[in-house]
Amino acid sequence: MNIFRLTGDLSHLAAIIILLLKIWKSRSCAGISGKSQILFALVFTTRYLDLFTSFISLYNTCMKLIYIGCAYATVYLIYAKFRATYDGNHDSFRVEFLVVPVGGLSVLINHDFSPLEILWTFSIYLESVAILPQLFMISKTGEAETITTHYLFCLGLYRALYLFNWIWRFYFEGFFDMIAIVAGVVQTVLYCDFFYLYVTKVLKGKKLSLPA
Amino acid sequence: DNNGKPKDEL
Repeated sequence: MNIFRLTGDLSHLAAIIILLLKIWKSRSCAGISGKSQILFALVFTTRYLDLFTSFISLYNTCMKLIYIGCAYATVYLIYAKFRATYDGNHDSFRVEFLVVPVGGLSVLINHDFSPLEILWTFSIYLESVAILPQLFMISKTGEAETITTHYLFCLGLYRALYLFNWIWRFYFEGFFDMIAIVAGVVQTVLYCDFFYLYVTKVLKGKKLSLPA
Repeated sequence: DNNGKPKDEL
């Protein structure tokens, strides 16, 4: 465990909690892509099946359970409790265009052709693109609430910090996982445009709105 | 490569 890994995990946790609290406090999921949240719930479910097969540490187990629990709680709030506020018309990204290719790729390119390993690989590939329905929704409506941008920033920062973690682990532990690294780079790159808008607009006190 | 080792990252 190095500082990049720990801050990455905490940034990820912060993103998840920010989103849950935003929805809970405002009693509304306006501007949030339910499709992205379903994809994240699917990501955690397929990745953390090793909870049943191997114990790594108390930290590891607790974080996995928190991530999964929060992901399903978020989906529940969007599609059940505050369904009336869900902006389904703007959440029109076709998720099958992500899930099907990602499923095919995880069967083709993986470390080991076993069910758990393929599901883990699927979760890594899917996570890298799971935010696209949310970014698509923002590009469609042309704006995002400031709290939503904080959520996206923490979520993007998490994978960027993991990149530094992998550089660290490569130099000091000789550890690298090519599947995670390539997917992590793709994931981080998808946030670059948003990072730019976040720094140039949101951090200067302006609302994030895209030019028409 | 970490093939075969338990995955310790989240």
